[in-house]
Amino acid sequence: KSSQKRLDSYFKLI
Amino acid sequence: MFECALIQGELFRKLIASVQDLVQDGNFMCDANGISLQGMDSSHVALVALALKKEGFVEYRCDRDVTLGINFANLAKMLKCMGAKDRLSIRAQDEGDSASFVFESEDSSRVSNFELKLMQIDQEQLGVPETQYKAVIRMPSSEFQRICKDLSAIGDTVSISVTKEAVKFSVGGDIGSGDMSLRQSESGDVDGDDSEKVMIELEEPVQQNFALRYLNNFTKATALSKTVTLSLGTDMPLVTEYKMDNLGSIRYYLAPKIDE
Repeated sequence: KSSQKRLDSYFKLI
Repeated sequence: MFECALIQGELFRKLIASVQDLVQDGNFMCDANGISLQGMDSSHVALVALALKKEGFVEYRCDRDVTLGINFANLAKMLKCMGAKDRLSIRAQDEGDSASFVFESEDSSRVSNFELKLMQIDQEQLGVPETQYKAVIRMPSSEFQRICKDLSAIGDTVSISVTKEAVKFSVGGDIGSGDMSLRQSESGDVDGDDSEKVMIELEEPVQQNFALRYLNNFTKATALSKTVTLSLGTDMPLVTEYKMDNLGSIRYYLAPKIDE
């Protein structure tokens, strides 16, 4: 089973 | 005052078609160097970044930075009225609440004027750092579109694995599994049209899983460029980039799916 990551784990909000 | 003009208005229509299914509204940030736009889908899984350079416009003037808050579906309704070979001009006052779009046929026999109401959009922006990717693949954009479309009939997640010889797209689902491998083109084919080649730059082999429905969304930009560049890193979002000659590029970022 693979879970979908979110971009917030990689890029920070500016 | 902000104004710009494109000889090929069609390009702009294709640009809006490339983003409007991923993000509903967006802020076109216009400054002296060009126009940029960043938007994320509601689940924060995918992001589109548009960067248009002033050099790509036949006319470009931006006295002060202007932000144009636009609903893309509404803009698309107006752009639909543009002729395939029309010239497009966009104008906006610095503090205006609307932007004007003018379409002019090649022989100026038909001129259309549209005024689009602007929106106040508070949009979360993500800082996307410049990244050194472990693997970069350049391939024909139509080939990538076809692979994503065809494999999504078999499974909803594609595994992309890259070695220095080839890039392999694999899927699995209820009916079974499949994979499609593209070998790196021989560098010897000097005659072959470069845009038809598969080029792989590899620092080290990479394998990542991605949801195909987002990739199929990104391939709406296929009409903008003959080639597409895929950049992968270990546990990094995939970057799918379509470069448009001297007008700039459209980049899509997609967070990976991680095996539990």
